[in-house]
Amino acid sequence: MNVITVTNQKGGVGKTTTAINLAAALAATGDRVLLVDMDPQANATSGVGCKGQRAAAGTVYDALTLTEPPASPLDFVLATSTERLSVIPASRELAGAEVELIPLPAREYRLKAVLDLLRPQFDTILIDSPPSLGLLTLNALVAADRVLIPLHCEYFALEGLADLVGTMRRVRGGLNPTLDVEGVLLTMNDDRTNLGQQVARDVREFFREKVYHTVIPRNVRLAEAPSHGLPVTVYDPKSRGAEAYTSLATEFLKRRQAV
Amino acid sequence: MNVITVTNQKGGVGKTTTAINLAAALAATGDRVLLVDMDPQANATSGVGCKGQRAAAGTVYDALTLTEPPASPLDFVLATSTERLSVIPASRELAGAEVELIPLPAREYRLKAVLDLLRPQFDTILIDSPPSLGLLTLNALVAADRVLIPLHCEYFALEGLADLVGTMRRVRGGLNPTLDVEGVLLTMNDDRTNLGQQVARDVREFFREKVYHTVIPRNVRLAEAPSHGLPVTVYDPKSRGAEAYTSLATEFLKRRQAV
Ligand SMILES: Nc1ncnc2c1ncn2[C@@H]1O[C@H](COP(=O)(O)OP(=O)(O)OP(=O)(O)O)[C@@H](O)[C@H]1O
Ligand SMILES: Nc1ncnc2c1ncn2[C@@H]1O[C@H](COP(=O)(O)OP(=O)(O)OP(=O)(O)O)[C@@H](O)[C@H]1O
Ligand SMILES: [Mg+2]
Ligand SMILES: [Mg+2]
Repeated sequence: MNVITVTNQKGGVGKTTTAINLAAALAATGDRVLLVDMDPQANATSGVGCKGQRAAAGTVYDALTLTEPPASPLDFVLATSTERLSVIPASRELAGAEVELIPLPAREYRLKAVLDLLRPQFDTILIDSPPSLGLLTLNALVAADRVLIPLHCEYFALEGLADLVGTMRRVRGGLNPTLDVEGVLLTMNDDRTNLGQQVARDVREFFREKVYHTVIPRNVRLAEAPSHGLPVTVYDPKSRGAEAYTSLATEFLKRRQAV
Repeated sequence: MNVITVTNQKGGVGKTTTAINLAAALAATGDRVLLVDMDPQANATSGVGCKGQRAAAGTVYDALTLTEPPASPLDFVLATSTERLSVIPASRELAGAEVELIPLPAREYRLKAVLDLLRPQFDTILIDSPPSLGLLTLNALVAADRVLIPLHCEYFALEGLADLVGTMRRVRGGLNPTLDVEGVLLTMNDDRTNLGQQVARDVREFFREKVYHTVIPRNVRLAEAPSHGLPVTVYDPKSRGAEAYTSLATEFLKRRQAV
């Protein structure tokens, strides 16, 4: 149960920030963690200091467009400056994959084929997805055991939830029957506003115990860390952002032990 | 010069908030304004109170998949509760268009074909685009005379600019040779942080006079207004958000007169 997709088609809700910082916080507890960047913006790749880098066999684009199984899947993996944290990098060419994957056989299973070979090497695999419900996100949902949904407590983000839940139901109905929600994370939370409180109430009513107790506050150190190519737990370990993602990692591991 | 696409493939930077509130602020000055929702999330549609509604001839999905020119293009247009503000609504089915448009003839010109017929009826046409650089955004760039780029002054948003500028250059090189930047708008600005100030400096250096003097502050009334289906200029006209978008409309009109 160790492949998790961080997804929400609403833009700017904290998907990449969550994928990077939860990955780093889990690595700090001793887990071997792989971060997979499935967004053509390649923000997760640059956020861990690997901007513009390619692994021996290339980037995630190359992994998705293979014509036969890779001899050594670890050739798609790059080490980062954070101990026990590795990444499969993305690059600009990934934007073309939405269209180029369409005629390929088993187009929704391309990522799963590679990640299933890598499962034994890692305790946790986290996939960062783009803000859309196209073939790249579909590949991430088919490759995953669970989905972690970052949610910004605002009206448009709430509106998008119905689409996401609908897409997950369709994926569960065919391509990946065991897919389930790992958790819902409230991000950039501003509980001083009525709007923030109202939306948080609605979300807890709908997702109940799936909503993490840990809530990520708005903290500028989280926005600064990527420009240094470092997770916030390395960039500023005493910041509220680092503390929040460390507490999320603890809650995440507790849930895993309970399974 | 009256078709403007509000675009930035980075998610959550304020594209929809800008499209809705600039449209409403322009309508308040006496302009007849059409808002076109090209995002499958349909946030612009619900933000002006038209959630789930279809025009006589359907939604923007129907306009894009026509097999012959529409007898009456105004059949795609809905009135809103704001005077002189109309909308071409989007719906969930638009998500399929990214793939369904691919085999159609002149797939990048489908939106342009409809909007060119509507130009005489409106002073300004504003297009809200999704957070991606696929066929829907491409259609919006080909249909437009100018591009308005909302920018959140943070690292990932700055990183994405190079991709956006590259895509615009490719569109200018073939599909739409006269496409130009109308302006760059700094949104959700927090100039108390070093990060905000640093990024704003970089953006002004790169885009120079294209950057609007008007800067949109973070203001919770902007996030609340869509849950009431109203532009902020109607929901709370005295708020800092409403004032900022009203001053943007003034600056926008001044630039138009200068052309
Ligand atoms: N808790 C937080 N406090 C402050 N800033 C944050 C926080 N979380 C994310 N950010 C910043 O907000 C912006 C959006 O976050 P991020 O890029 O992680 O969202 P995303 O969902 O991955 O966006 P996209 O939809 O474009 O992939 C980024 O500039 C990020 O640095
Ligand atoms: N100046 C502002 N102050 C406060 N909240 C804002 C501001 N501008 C936008 N918002 C809120 O921030 C969130 C993101 O804005 P918006 O949805 O307009 O961005 P977008 O670029 O259209 O996102 P997407 O990439 O998903 O289309 C929304 O919840 C919106 O209400
Ligand atoms: Mg992201
Ligand atoms: Mg939007």
